[in-house]
Amino acid sequence: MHLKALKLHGFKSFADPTTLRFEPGVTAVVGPNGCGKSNIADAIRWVLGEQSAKALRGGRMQDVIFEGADTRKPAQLCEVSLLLTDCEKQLGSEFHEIEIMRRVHRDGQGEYFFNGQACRLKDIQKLFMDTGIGRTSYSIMAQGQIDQILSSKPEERRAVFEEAA
Amino acid sequence: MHLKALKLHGFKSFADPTTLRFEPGVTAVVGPNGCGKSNIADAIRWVLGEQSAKALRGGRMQDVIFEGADTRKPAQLCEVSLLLTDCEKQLGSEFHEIEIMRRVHRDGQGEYFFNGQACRLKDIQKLFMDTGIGRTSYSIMAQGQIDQILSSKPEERRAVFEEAA
Amino acid sequence: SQQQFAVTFEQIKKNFAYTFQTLFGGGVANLELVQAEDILESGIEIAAQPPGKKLKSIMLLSGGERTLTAVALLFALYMVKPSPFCLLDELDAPLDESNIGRFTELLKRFVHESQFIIITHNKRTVSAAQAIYGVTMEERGVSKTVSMRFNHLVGDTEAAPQNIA
Amino acid sequence: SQQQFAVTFEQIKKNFAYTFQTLFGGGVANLELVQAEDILESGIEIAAQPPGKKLKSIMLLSGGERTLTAVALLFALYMVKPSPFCLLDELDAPLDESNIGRFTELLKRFVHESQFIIITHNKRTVSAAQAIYGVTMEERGVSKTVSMRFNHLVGDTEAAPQNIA
Ligand SMILES: Nc1ncnc2c1ncn2[C@@H]1O[C@H](COP(=O)(O)OP(=O)(O)OP(=O)(O)O)[C@@H](O)[C@H]1O
Ligand SMILES: Nc1ncnc2c1ncn2[C@@H]1O[C@H](COP(=O)(O)OP(=O)(O)OP(=O)(O)O)[C@@H](O)[C@H]1O
Ligand SMILES: [Mg+2]
Ligand SMILES: [Mg+2]
Repeated sequence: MHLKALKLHGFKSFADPTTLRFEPGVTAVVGPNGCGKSNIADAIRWVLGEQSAKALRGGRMQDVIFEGADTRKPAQLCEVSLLLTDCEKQLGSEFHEIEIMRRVHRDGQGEYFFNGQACRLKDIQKLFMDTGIGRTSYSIMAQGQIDQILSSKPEERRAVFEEAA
Repeated sequence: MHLKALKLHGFKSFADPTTLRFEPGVTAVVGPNGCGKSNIADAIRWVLGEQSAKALRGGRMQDVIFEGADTRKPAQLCEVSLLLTDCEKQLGSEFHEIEIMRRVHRDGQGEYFFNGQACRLKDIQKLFMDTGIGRTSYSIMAQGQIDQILSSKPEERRAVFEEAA
Repeated sequence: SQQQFAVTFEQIKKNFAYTFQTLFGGGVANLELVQAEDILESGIEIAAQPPGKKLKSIMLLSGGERTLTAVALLFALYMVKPSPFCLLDELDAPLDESNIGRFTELLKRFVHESQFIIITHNKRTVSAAQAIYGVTMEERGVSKTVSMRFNHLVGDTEAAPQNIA
Repeated sequence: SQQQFAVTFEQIKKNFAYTFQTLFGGGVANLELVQAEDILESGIEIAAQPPGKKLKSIMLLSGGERTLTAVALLFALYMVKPSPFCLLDELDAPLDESNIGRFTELLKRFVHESQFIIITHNKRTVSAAQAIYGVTMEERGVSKTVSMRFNHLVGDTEAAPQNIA
């Protein structure tokens, strides 16, 4: 299984619909300070079900919606979708490709979708259980937090090892 | 007033007596990972009276004493001294040059010296009060903590502004 | 189950000793269960000693050494259970040039099992990638992405011929 | 006293707006007393908005923008009360090349009042220094210092002719 594409619309600084296509191997993301690189990481964390506004550097969950710029009005909603391919083996799924999508409105109303069908957060979490992509995931290392596992308490480190068992 | 020299002996990875001379202006400190650059910053923070082992990345205060290496035995004590010049105006002192020194033994016994005379921590703290070098000092920015003032609480930020008043 | 966790833990422990030695060119790294008699609840202690040093605790490691140790643990986990993809946000920021080289060397061994998305400002890390995305904010406050490639003659990134992002 | 703090605070506020605009090439930065009626106890709120952006909170700033904002505040304080010396440990790690340039430009205006000791891995920062110390660990685990200079033709550091460190 691997990531095929990430689509953002109205998520943080991505006001316009933006698609990043990925290939297997290493993809580097570059650009000046403040241009939106870490926002891409936040988008992936968010579409996978992140519930903590603080982990997305915001105060409330609506802080992920495009706030506007000198030349733009604020957006009313934001959407992020993740397209994964070769899913049969690792997800035990009948689909070769799956697309998960998350949407939030200004009033805080949130929705999740699995291949176009509305679903719940629990369904997304169940889908990725034991793949290393879920909540306790060691697979998304935020900026400046790479060595966090070294400063956490011994009992907090267990979750990462259990996920690998 | 400015720093003239820093002398370390047995402090962290500085097993042998080492002197760094400083001039006014900018001095850059370079070297590979783990070679001892941040230990120099810790030495300056320590000689100025730092009481928290955690701020020096240790568990106990004795963790600053050279622990040994493949080719060396652990040291029994460590000493750091700071030589300052042009002190009359900023410190209101009769001396043109002052040297403060701090020493700690394996048994945890600590000593402070002012121009060779034993003194107390309070004397050192009083000497540097209101110069911006003391405890709350904004003048020593630890690695990875540069933006700490942005994440601290509003009431914690006051101390830095009061020091400037 | 208890048995499964114990087997996985032992495997990760062996892997960690191996990946640490590969990244540091020697030294010793170890994982211990804090309460070995209670496998299902016990916390996990991390010990790491760069080559030639006698370290009491991982908190005394330097900034670069901590990052390298955390990466060694990540790869040790991936040797047991590779995650489909991994996102690293400026993990190379504290590393010196030679450690970036060691990291990118080891990374090459994991790209067949996992997809890596690496946010970076360092040209050496970028040159190890198969695909590059540039993020720009030509319109202030609004992020756009553009597909790039690495020009090995010049040693820097340039816009890819036809912009599909 | 209350009066003195109020005067100093207003001055730092003006300075912060100036240093922020210099480092970001525009934008707006502001300091507010949380409880304006209680000057002696009130906390201090920081607001910062890079040019062209509409930011709700400083927590949404990027890694590099946070560092640059913290540096702007440091220099704003130094404009009121320069500290005799200042030690910065790898503050340039999150910055891109052009922001390192803006930082070293602004730094030049403060070197007459304060002495700066800057730990760095970045050649651009090193080239702005008047003196350079290299820290090495030829004997593993034991730090030594060596005086260096910057060879502007080669664009890198080299050992200084006679080693006085
Ligand atoms: N809801 C939002 N609406 C509009 N813009 C936002 C929103 N949330 C964050 N931003 C913008 O995103 C920018 C930060 O982007 P990001 O953290 O991705 O930068 P970066 O490319 O990672 O930079 P660095 O190299 O400094 O880490 C901020 O300057 C902020 O203006
Ligand atoms: N008490 C001690 N005795 C001996 N060595 C020590 C002691 N305390 C720390 N060290 C050593 O100092 C090293 C860390 O040094 P320091 O943090 O100064 O590195 P650095 O040059 O700042 O590296 P980086 O560029 O990665 O930040 C550790 O590897 C550790 O071995
Ligand atoms: Mg970032
Ligand atoms: Mg360091």
